[in-house]
Amino acid sequence: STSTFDFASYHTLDEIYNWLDTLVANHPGLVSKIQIGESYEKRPLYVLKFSTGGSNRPAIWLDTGIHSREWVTQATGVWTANKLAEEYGRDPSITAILDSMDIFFEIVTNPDGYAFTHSSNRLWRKTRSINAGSSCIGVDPNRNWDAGFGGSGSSGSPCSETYRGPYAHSESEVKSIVDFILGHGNVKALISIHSYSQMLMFPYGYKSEPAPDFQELNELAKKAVNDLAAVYGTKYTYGSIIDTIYVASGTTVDWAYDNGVKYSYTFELRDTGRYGFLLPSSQIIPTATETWPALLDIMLHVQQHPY
Amino acid sequence: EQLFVGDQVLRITASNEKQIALLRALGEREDLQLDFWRDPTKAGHPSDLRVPFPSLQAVKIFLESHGISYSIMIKDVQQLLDEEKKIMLLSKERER
Repeated sequence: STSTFDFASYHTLDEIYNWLDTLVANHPGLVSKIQIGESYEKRPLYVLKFSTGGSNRPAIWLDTGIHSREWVTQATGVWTANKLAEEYGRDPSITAILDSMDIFFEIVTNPDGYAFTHSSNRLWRKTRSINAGSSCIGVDPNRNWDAGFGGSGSSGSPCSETYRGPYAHSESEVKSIVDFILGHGNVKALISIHSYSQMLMFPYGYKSEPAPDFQELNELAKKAVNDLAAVYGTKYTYGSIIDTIYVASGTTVDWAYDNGVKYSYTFELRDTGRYGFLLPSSQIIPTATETWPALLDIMLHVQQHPY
Repeated sequence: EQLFVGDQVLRITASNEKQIALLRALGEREDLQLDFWRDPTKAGHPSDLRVPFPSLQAVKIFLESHGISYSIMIKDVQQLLDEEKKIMLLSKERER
């Protein structure tokens, strides 16, 4: 059962995939597991579906681990998925959300990269696809989306950590999500969780023009980061990607927003300034715990503001 | 398994756009095998750069010669990784 799973520790891909089945078994009426595709090395891409019934309900998409070396995100994903399942029927907010919406949660969005961080190179970030004509492997899956694809906020060099790939959606890990969200047709929010540097960002990254919903997205981000800071004092900055960090082309949230998913956010989880993404496992639960109220703010806002 | 013995992560704070450009150019040098964990974005904002041990001296000389301030955020990356692995093993035993 999940009681033997140590949420305060990092786990291998197999351990996380086994745990998904345990969560489903522990919450049969609420949680199911679907496969949306395969990675480059043919690993299954699993998504947890949280649903209390109805068909094609408005939905929220969550993902962690698109950059494989950011282990605290997959670990936060596991903790958060468990919390979602445990709190349904107890927490009024979660109950309200799941009584009217579905949540789809991909915890290991880049399984090839994640397996590689355990077997060969702990600092691996990209996918593991082979780049024709180059000895360098992998594409940055957060530069491969068809939103400002190929812009200056990504690299055309296969050896770069921000290599955009040969064409938009070239990576099966990305294309599988694209096909799922477009096929579902009723996804109202997308939250992609990265680490690190304590930021909550929304579109755009590939252009400086403010998003049409800038005001609302900014206000909601402000509330979310305030509620996050209230837990342990972790300070986040927030704003559009281009204002908060820099120009970034071909990102998940820009693609989602351009495809009608109004509430699209990227979290950059904590590092309190010492470890980067080599965050000690002792910080997994504090990180997940402080992120929870911010996620709740966004999901509740989405549920209360149907569009 | 790739090891990172002696690699360091430098926290670098550029003080103007010129220094940002210098950092970006440094990052493009494939011979140095540098890895920005946090990209240089704006003056005054920290960027974090993993420097393989063989490139450490060259990078520090470069930064100092251009007056770019930095501190050592991680003194030895491999040490952190070894610690992480040890804790994971302990946790596995506990779970079992």
